[in-house]
Amino acid sequence: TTRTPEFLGLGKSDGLIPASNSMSDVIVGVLDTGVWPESKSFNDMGLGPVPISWKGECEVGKNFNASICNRKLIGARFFSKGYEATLGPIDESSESRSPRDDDGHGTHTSTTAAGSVVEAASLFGYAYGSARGMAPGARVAIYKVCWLGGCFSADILEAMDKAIDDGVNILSMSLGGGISDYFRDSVAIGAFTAMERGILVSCSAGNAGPSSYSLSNLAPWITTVGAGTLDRDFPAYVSLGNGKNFSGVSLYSGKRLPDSLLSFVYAGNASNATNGNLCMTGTLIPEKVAGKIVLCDRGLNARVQKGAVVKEAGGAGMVLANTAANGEELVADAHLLPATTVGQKSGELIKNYLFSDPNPTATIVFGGTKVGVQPSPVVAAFSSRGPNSITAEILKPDLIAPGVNILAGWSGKVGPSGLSVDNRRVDFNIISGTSMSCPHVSGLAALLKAAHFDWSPAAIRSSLMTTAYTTYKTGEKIQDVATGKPSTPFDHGAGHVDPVSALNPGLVYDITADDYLDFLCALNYTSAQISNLSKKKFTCDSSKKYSITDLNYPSFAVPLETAQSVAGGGGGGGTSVVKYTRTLTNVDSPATYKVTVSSETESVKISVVPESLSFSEVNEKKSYTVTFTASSAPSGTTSFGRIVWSDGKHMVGSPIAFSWT
Amino acid sequence: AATIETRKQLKKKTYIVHMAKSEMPDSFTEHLNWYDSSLKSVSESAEMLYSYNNVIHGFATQLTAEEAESLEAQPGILSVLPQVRYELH
Repeated sequence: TTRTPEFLGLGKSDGLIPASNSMSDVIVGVLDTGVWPESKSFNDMGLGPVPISWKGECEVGKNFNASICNRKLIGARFFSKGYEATLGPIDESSESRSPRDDDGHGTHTSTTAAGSVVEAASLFGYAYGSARGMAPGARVAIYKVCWLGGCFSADILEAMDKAIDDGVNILSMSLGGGISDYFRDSVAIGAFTAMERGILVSCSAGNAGPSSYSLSNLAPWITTVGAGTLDRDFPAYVSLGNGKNFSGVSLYSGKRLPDSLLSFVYAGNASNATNGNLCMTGTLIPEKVAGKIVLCDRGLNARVQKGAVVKEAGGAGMVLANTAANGEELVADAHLLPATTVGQKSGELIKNYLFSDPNPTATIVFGGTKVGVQPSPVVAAFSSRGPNSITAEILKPDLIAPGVNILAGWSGKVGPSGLSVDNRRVDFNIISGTSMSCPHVSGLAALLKAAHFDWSPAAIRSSLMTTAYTTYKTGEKIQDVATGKPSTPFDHGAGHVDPVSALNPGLVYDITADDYLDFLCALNYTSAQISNLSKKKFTCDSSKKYSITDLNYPSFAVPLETAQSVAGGGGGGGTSVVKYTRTLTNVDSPATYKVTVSSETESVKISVVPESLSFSEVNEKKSYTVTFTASSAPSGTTSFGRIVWSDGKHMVGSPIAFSWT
Repeated sequence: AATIETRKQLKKKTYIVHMAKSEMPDSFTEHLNWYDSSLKSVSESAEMLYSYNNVIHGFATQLTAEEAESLEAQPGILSVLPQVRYELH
């Protein structure tokens, strides 16, 4: 990617980054649509021999020879039996029965995680710069599990099975399914074994935001990643006949519109279809749009598809207007015709002009790449949000990372819009999604793994979470583009990843596989359900009191019942008392940490005991208890706080999210 | 209607079968043989798509709904879960 290394502070702190020899021992496995091995991002220059522990291979298949792999791309497998059992044989005229990426998504995610440095990368000149993955020295292994018809759980499980055998250290999975109990969810099941073997599994949170309870990949042994913006934009301005200008975004490259203003029409008035405003295929009347700029509303079909529909009908350009579902979020696309996406407010004002002027006119002016955009990051509207619909006591997402307008490697099989009619071919593409934020964290986890090879997946996640930031340099809270207001831990988790701080967190909240078994007991899972996840014959100890709130998670989600006492403590008379126990492990010099607690509500009293923890050696553990004493509040009320342990050098922060139900 | 219902019952779907390895009968020395025997006890024609080594003890196969139900009721079977489709984000 370009820009994200600098945005994350990696560019100016190379001295903090692990030496390349330890970095090259780390292997990132990516489950996705495969790989385009010819991408310059898989250049293996400067990399030594493949680690001797590596047991993976490059599988031969259509358009894919084992010799394509190298010291960077050290593994490539494909899994299609589950897919073909359900949807029939792969149509080899449209997709390759091999690890080859015919889609682009897998090449994008894998190069984001661990692509080599490529100078002068860009998409049509947009986002120009030196592109690199987050862990450019790490090795990459690709597991193709996603095909044109989707990604099937039998294949995903087998890919995870093989990746574990092969010897990956990090698994990056930018995919998700519906919400189901952990013991039914193949990703959660596979991730449990991976976690047991010391492999960190990073998954995307989903793109179902800004609705609440919209998260995927909720298991606490998974690192769940939401998406935020960069400080980069691709402005494309709409100039109207009334002299007003509106700012949008676009990655269009090609013949520009004439300098003079063109006729401008609302798609809903150029169609006989009831949903003509959406520019669905075949709904525009060519006589009404020929040579004109067409305003289409966002929704239902793909954004780039709308542009193709306008072009097909003879339109000269397109203005794509966000609706309430997307608000002011501006996601840039490599449209096939001159086009720009504008926010909902601008869209409404432009439509007012369209509906009030008898002869509306407009043009679109493209502004290239702009950096230094503030505020940034902001939480992407599409990024899925909490609360956690399976285990309310575990806060998800865990954190956010860059996921909007990300440039990374692309497949040579498909154009940047992904449309079949797009004959353009590019080395890099710019796309958005939590699919893009997930591999950022996967690569950063690889960096931490190289620096601290003995750290558990939970320790690595803890360091990423407790050092994440939730405010801008101005002190204001990170915004949510969906509302234009400050985001909350249900949107950003612990905050935005800060890898430089994460390299030296001071303290970590570690979690062992046994701790997760206790957590499953606290969920009242049956022995069979636990065995589904752990493969062990495991029976919860009936004499032991298990508590979900004792899982040593680096964040706090506190569900509170309305007007009654709840489990975990006494209380009564409209007061809830809940206790959470946590254990911190020292991973730096001896130090004494003191706690500070902040909260935006007076309805909950928070007390931490003890208030000070002294560590005299590395790996020493100290526990503390947090007691939340909450007054009643109307159902649906939420509020937030933060617990920070600091020795003056490190800040070990944990978000708190209260929700009354 | 009866024909449609029969077809539905006979239509095979992909399932992931979780086995309790600790309950493998002594008569088996190889877990794969045990998996195969369990599968063949409900469907002579069914074949394993995958047998998993790490992430679960078990295998993926295609079964009718009736076969899946029958398999789930057998000793040593933890669960028989239908395959699920995931999507890229």
